[in-house]
Amino acid sequence: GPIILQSYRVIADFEKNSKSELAAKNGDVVEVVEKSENGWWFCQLRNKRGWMPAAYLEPLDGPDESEEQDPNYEGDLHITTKDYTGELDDELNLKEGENVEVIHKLLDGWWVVRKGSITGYFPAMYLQKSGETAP
Amino acid sequence: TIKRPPENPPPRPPAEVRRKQV
Repeated sequence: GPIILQSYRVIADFEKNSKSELAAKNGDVVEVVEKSENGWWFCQLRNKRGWMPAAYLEPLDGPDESEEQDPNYEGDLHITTKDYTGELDDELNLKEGENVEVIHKLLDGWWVVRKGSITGYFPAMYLQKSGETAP
Repeated sequence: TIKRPPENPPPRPPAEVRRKQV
């Protein structure tokens, strides 16, 4: 049978920065084809397709629908796969190969991680579960 | 076929959304 895609409302203008991204305006309604854990969702808007940041989308059925996981305060061990320098105050600066504990895996691809006594946001894209090899 | 996602992390939530979450 037909595949029913979930509809999401775009909550802020998004301009694309690479060819694979999909630009959309505040108020547009897109259909989500695939959700990547790193916060990029593959969407279609009219006759166009491309990746959009999950943070710019909210379910059309209402903001109550939550797919968000609960935080895990014990921490889930991960290793950083790339150097990253935070751009906002609440982000962590980490080098490649550092061990961190993931506290909260947020759908927007910015996970709450703990390094020693410091906690902040870090891109899920640059994290890999400890003990697993890169895909 | 699904294309590969962009190589950079997605942008943080728009400023107006971050304020709402606080």
